[in-house]
Amino acid sequence: PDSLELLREAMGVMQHHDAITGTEKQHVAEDYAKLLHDAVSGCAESSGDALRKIFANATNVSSQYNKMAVNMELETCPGLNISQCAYSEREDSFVVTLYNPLARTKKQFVRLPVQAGTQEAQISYTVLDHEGKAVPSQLVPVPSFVRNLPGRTANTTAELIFLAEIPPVGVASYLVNRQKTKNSEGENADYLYADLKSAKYNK
Amino acid sequence: ADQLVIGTQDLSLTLDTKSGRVINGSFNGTELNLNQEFLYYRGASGNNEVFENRSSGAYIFRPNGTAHPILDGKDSIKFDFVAGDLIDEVHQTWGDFVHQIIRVYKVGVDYAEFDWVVGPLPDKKDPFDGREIINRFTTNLKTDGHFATDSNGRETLHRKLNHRDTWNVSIVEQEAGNYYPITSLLRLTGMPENSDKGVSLAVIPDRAQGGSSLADGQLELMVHRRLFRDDAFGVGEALNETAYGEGLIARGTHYVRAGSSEDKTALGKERVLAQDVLLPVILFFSSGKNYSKEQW
Repeated sequence: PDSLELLREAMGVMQHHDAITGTEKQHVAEDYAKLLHDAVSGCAESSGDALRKIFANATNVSSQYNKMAVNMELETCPGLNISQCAYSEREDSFVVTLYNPLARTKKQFVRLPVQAGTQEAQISYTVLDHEGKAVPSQLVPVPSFVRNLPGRTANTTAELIFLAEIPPVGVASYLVNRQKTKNSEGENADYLYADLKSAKYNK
Repeated sequence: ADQLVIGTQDLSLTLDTKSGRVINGSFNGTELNLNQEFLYYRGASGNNEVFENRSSGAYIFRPNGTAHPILDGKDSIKFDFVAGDLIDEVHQTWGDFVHQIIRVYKVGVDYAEFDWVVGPLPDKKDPFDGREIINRFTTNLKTDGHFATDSNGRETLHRKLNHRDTWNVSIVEQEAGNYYPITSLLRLTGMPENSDKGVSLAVIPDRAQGGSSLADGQLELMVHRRLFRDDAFGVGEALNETAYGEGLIARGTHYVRAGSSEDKTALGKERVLAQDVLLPVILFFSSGKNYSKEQW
């Protein structure tokens, strides 16, 4: 309740006419950014808590999952708009849980900042949906004008893209696995050379 | 090749490979002569003592002349092309401070994405008193000055160039006097030349922006601005935001749909897309190391 109240208060402040129009003074704009950041971060934590409770008490999963869910991290990545996410960058295997706030099924392309391989050390990715089925995915390079954005600290040079389907006001989870060598048996595995000069594509 | 086509039979964009620019769009069987370009307005500078001498600033939009292309017509855009089973992308560089990723997904969606990265805009050494960057889409549709905007994300309002419904208006500043707030939708409908089949074009921004249709078949939205004078409306500062020692960089997306004007579901689909943009899916990350494929 405290974090929700903090976000409510921050959004109330943001209804001020100078906040909406961007006619506030510079130091006020920076204070607005700080207010919103603190409030959204707090709500992200609360949202994770709520999801953990839902997963820990879900009845259509194994009891082992219920127990694991109690300690599930459920972190957010606020830097996704500059292709930055410490989790997808460092973990060889991670779960993306998507929450759909709309009251209808939503299909949305998910873009995850990931490591690209090199010709010598190839990397491939597989994405599994909640039924364990492989989901088609594609790697695209992150252009230099995004990689070099000031303030971006990520070392990722590619984005992994797949189409997710999430139920109304619901969640869907996808398991992403990274293989350090080319996986010839991988279902829908994709790989990308970091050295784009050697990349080839078909018509 | 002279042209590069990205996408599928259902949804594609054609780029001219010499200039690197979009020249055509095909949306579910509707062909559209479509050009996309970044331009800038120059800021006005004055002593703010009288109306006619007001500077451009945080409150005031009164461009000094018509928009200028970011790149002259003879300059080509540098671009890279990425293709795959799910998505085709073109990564463009429009000079020093405008970049763009154009995306056409091959499954699941019926719009193209124009993901713009603008900034840092030139600083005070710039010869012009600030710049205001716009993204402009130009078609060959005859629209007679008519276009439509949303009203704070709710109803769609009809607009007409240099016109007000309830009085005989005389527009002194052509651009500013025809700009409207675009919260979630800017669209137009018209007939292409030599055709009797109407076409609608809609642009959905990912944030509220100012925009208009200043010429037949044209839509524009303002994406970024940097100005160096106070406009004497109370803030007492120039709109000169910086980060990491440079002018601010802004990144956002325009979602573009088009189709036959006979399609009565178009406005509904645009509204659904606007909702998807406003309330996107939220991502949470957890470790997967405890899951084998079987356990998963």
